[in-house]
Amino acid sequence: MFEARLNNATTLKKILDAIKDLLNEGTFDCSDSGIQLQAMDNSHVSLVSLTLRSDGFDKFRCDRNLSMGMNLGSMAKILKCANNDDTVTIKAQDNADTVTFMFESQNQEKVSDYEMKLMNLDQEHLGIPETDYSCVVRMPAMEFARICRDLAQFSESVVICCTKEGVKFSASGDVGSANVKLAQTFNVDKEEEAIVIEMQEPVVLTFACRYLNAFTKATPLSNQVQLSMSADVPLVVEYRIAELGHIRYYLAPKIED
Amino acid sequence: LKDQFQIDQFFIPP
Repeated sequence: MFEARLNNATTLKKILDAIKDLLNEGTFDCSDSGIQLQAMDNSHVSLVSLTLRSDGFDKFRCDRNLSMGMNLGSMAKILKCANNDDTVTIKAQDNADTVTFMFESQNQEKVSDYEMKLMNLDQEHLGIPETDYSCVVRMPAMEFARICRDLAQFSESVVICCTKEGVKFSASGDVGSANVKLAQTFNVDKEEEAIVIEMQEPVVLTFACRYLNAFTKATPLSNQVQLSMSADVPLVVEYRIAELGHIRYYLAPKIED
Repeated sequence: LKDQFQIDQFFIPP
């Protein structure tokens, strides 16, 4: 028996919004420690890794490890049927070929359940090597989304250059060129407005804008985003989900000329 | 995608 409850459907809706543009389907691996999903996009350029800890749920029960392959488009249709303040419970029997989403209104007067067929996706997890990143940047998630959106107008790719002084995002194309420089902040009132740079070595890396823009669909989940970079390895874009876990996107760099 | 590395080139297959 598997049962996971969140007192508020908003978080689950936001999580799905953050992955459904990149992934058509995904396997949710459930164990007593929580729910994990790891999947590459269709082009195998990026990888999504979602971790939801069992202690972050309002109720969590997982008697046996369970892998549930889900069509994320179908899951999105079902979650659209939940009000934001509904309680959502995900339920499945051991070895079942369906999963049930139950939505309960706050006053308990409306209870709906939606059963969805599971898929056999046969997805195998890739091992992600432990990496000491040369640069780790924490910045407001909204600011990162804004920069990715703005620079995508100028080029298909963005160059991220990180030094001790700051981080610079650049794009150039037929229209011209664009540069956005962010300096590390000191003495900000609110932690979520801070820009913090931890640098061992400066890095310059080039990434495809369309993937960065897809990652920013996670912006509603978190005030801050963390970018981890080293030369010649994938960028990690991490959004923490308060009290529940995190979503990490890994993006392979572009091949330099 | 010829100017683009793929993500599974960097990670360890199962």
